[in-house]
Amino acid sequence: AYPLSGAAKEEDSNMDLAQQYLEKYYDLKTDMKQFVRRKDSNLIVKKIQEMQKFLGLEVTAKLDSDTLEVMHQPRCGVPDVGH
Amino acid sequence: FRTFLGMPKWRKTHLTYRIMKYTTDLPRDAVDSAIEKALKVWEEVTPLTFSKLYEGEADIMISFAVKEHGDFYSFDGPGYSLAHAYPPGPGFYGDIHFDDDEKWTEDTSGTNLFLVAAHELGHSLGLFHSANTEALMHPVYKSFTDLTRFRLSQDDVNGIQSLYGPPPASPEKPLVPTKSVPSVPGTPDKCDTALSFDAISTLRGEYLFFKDRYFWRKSNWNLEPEFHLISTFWPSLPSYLDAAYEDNSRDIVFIFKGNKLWAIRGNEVQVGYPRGIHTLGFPPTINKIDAAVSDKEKKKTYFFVEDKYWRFDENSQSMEQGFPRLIADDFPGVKPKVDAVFQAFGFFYFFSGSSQFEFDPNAKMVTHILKSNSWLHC
Repeated sequence: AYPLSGAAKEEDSNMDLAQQYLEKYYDLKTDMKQFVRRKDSNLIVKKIQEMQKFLGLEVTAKLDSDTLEVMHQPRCGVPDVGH
Repeated sequence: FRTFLGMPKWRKTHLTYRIMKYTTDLPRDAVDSAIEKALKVWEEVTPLTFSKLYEGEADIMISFAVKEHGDFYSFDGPGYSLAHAYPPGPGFYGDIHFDDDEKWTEDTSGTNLFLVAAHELGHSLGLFHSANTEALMHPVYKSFTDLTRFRLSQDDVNGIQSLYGPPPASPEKPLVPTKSVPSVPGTPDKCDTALSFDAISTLRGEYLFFKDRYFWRKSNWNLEPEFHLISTFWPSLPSYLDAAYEDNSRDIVFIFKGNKLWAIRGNEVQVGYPRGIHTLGFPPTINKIDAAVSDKEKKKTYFFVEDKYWRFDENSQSMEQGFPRLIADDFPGVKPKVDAVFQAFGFFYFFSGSSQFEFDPNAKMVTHILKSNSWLHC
């Protein structure tokens, strides 16, 4: 395996953060995990849009800086979707 | 706003809460006070009332924990998830867990406990997260530079009132009169240097100074006390009272006049009152008391009559043996007769005529002598 470039590494860790966040708060089904690694998977894009809408962000469907910033902010541990 | 799936809510309006485990970031009474303040936020817009339990199962069990703590959601260290709570219901439902890996503070230098507690209580009462970024129930923590500016948003109020309705008195009949009684000739003047009081009590974090047919209502958040007729809030209570004290754990204020006592919770005079004061264990020779105060930590209530006092054990609900004792023996420096007394910040404040004695019960000494009306912002 070749070493990831810095940008690719960062993108990867953002993807991990997003995935954990969406699993925890937006009911992203973990059993889909192995298929949602690719960032353009339809399901994870939908979940990112759902999260951006709920948190009052611009719905870009991308892990832009505003979205990443909000995901790093302290929050309540109760989910935003699902029960 | 949103509620939880199936709209779970409490089927009663008086709820109990208990703080099972404290954080070491703050003194216990600071945690108590933050939780009380957070409860008050929801009390003010609903018919709900809360009382604190010190043992047994309460509707809302509150604790601080770290990482894996026995439920499905382990905490994640400093930052990120701050706390979580469960919707209304039996057992662990309604409970609140705070992540003790956060730095809990009374101000905004860390994570403000009052703000997070108010949010989590919203969950314990049945509110889910709101997409309204101005709402308290929005999931992302937002600190305030000035905590006194904190207000529930209309979204929060709409949400909680969709579950429990508005406070008992509808807006056209304000529960809390919006304006105080205009100062009318013959009414007591709060800045009269000779002012004395009939009785004083705390009530859910506020202070009530009773005089004649009136009382001043003072809270920690407003400098200017409100001035009301007693009958505005409690039409069936007498005026020219003798004594009053709050039993914190039962969220009840006991009011004394002559050989009778009343119990009030918020605005409600409790059924089964008035009762005779001799039901507390006073001898028949006692026909009235001068003042009373309940020590919420020690759960002992002191009754002052002329130059003596009795002590009542709130746990066993009985007058203790070996009383009455002389006030001068155990409260040196406090001049009988005592008109009124209350407890605040760990001190007892005794009032006799226009003088007020701040008494430290641990040092067993008077630490300050002030004018009786020093609390009324003259």
